[in-house]
Parts: sequence; C-alpha cells; structure tokens
Amino acid sequence: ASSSVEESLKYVPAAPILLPEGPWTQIPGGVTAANGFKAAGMYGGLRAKGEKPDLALVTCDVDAIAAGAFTRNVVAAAPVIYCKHTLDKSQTARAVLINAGQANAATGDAGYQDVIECASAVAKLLQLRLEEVLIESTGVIGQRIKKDALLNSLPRLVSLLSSNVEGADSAAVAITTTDLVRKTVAVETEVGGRQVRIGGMAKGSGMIHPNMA
Amino acid sequence: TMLGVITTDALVTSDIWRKMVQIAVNRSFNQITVDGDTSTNDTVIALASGVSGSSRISSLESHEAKQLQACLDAVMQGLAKSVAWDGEGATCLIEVTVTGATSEAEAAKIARSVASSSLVKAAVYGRDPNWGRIACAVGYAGTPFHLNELQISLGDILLMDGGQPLPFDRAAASAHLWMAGETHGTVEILVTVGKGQGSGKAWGCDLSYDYVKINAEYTT
Repeated sequence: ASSSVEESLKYVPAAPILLPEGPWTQIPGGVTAANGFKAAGMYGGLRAKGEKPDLALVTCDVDAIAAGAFTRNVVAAAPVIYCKHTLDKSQTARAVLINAGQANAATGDAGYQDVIECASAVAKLLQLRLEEVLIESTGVIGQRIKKDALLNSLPRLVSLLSSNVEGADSAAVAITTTDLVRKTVAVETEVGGRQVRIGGMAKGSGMIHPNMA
Repeated sequence: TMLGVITTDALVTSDIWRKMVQIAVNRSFNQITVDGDTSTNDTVIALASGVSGSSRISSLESHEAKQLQACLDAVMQGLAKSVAWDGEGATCLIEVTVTGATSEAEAAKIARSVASSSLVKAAVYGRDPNWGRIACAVGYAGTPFHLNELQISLGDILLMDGGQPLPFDRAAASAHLWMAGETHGTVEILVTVGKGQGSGKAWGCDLSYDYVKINAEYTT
C-alpha cells in the first residue's frame, strides 16, 4: 500500500496553498483530516493512457450528514442524476466513489445503469445500503465507464482505505484528469469551544464554469 | 469538470448543513471560471461525521454556525482557487475583487463577469494592463451602477477612477502582469462600483495558446 501511494504521488505534485487567512490553522491531510474518514486512490485501468491512479474512494465510519451541490447543466451526467435522487431520499451517506477517465455523461439509460451497478458493488463490499453510496465521475464526455475494470478494482481499493494523509493524497491524485497539481487542503478551527476539522479535495482544469445548486 | 469532496467532524443538522454547503459553494466553486464551459459533471459532496464532540449546530444564526461557515468557505475557496490556478494552459491566477455593490450577490456577479471575459484573460496573458476590457466586462455584468463611481486597479496601480481613465505607469502595470506570469502567481484586479456594502470575489486564469492545444487534442 505504501509503495502504491508513493507511486501515485509522483504523477501529480501538490497545488500551492491558496487558503484565505482566518481563525483556522492549516493541518496535514485532506479528506481524511477530519475524524471518522478514510480514503484511498489507485489505478484501476480506466484511463485511456498511462497508469496514473483513476479510482478514489472516501468513506465515513459513521452515518455522515450529507449535502451535495450539482451542475445545473440540463445535460447532467448519470452520476449527477443518481446523487441528486439519492440525496433526495437520504440525509446521510457513508461512501463516495470517484472515477477519472470517463465522465459517463450523455450516455443515456445504459450509463445510469452503470452507476447503479458501481454503487451497488461498493455498498456490498462495505456492507452499506445502496443509498449510502454516492458517485462522481470525470473524464471524456460521451463515454460510459469502463465498468469491468472498475468493478474488478473495488476489492483492492477498499483494502487500501486509510485514515492517514497518504490515503487522502492518493485519492486526490486519482480524481485528476488534465490537472497539473492535486488539490487537497485541511484546516482545524474552534467551533463552540471544541476543535473541529474540515478537509477536502477537488479536481478541475478545463471545462470550468461551475453553476451548481 | 470540477469535482469536490469535503469532510468535517462537526456536528450539524441536515437542513443547516445543506444550506451552509450551498452558501460556501456560491462563494467559492460557483465563483471560478477557466473557459466559460459549464460541465455535465460538476459535483461537490460534503459529509459531516459529527464525531468531534462539538455541540450540534441547528441554526444558521448561531455563533457556532458562523464559525463553521467561515471555515467551510475558506476550505472551498482554497480548493476553488487551486482549480482556477491550474486552468488548462494558464500561466497565472486572476483574482477579481468587487466592492461597493448593493449586495454580495451583485458584487459576485460583476466579479465573475470580469474573470470570465476572454478579452481580459487574453490581455493578462499578453501582459497588457487593458483597463478598457475590464471596464467593459463590468458594464455588461447585468448589474446597474453609476459609471462615475467606477474605479479599477491592477494590483496597487490605479487605472481608472470616478469613471475616468487615469494616466498610469504602463511599464509598471505590465511588469505586475509579467511577474505573475513568470512565477505562476496571482494578478489582482480590484473594482469598485459605488458605495454599497456588497463585496465579492471571483477567480479565473489567463488564456494562452496552450488552452487551444490541450482541448484540440482532448476529444469526445
């Protein structure tokens, strides 16, 4: 696992820190900085070229209160439609699976079925309910996910889950497409007299003009 | 496409968390632009585990909610700025700050109009302190303001005040742009449109030849 993480980090260096100043302290880690979260990233054979990691998983040890913001583009990708439906029904989530390589957008009913199958596989492996699994995809528009490659990779991806910084970093690499840097940040602050942590990761380089709700 | 996953161990109710996330998204990811194309896949998922031991936040007006909101805004802005910084073919980040608008939303709209302008972006790549293109993008943002209150600065250099163009050190202004481009740094564009309390920011990047090259080769 350690060598897999080192391998993934060599592909995409860290982004410069562009955090606004405020009453918070930047701390190591991204999505795993907050207590209760694990993450992993690995190469699952989804990308057309190269062996940069392309599959990421973020999980929570407990039922996490879940929120989502999604593109208002009417031609929304299958994972976007799936997540909107899921968050309409459920206030909590336990896992987010993200793939790079294929966007699974403009792929019709077959693309939506792919999302259901991928989420179901994650739910089965983690012993969760289907509606506790959310999906994000990025990559080439008009192409369905390389589903067999993804499904075959899931057991190893789950085995790589870690609550350390390396888990967060490898996940941040795995969601990149044309990005030159991985975007990950975490902060610690005081809320109501208790230390609280917020972390995150993002990707994006082109086709960027978000209008999410 | 931009994707994001945000995690926190704060304890917050579902309806408040969803409102806080939308507010933070509006102040961050919805204020960036690289090329004006809204993706089919843009998504931010935000999860709150609640295991920090903090008290439950159930009102947006509470002090704790405001503390958490500020931190959430900061994390999302940090990530959003990284996305704009890493725009395809970009040599620098462009940060547009608008003050004096009638509301935060109006200021944000103007800021994003400037950050989205292909002509402003190309001028920055050309290291051209083109205040006219900035003024133009402010003007078509769809927010009314008095032209005689328009002020535009590039970094510390005032280019326009009271709606009037000013004589300025063109070499110094261009050098500000060169420096940002050489170091992949930040170009700061400051716009004031009046005396209102509304302020907002938007982030973009310059437009280079490489943007076309990358996307001519990245096909559906």
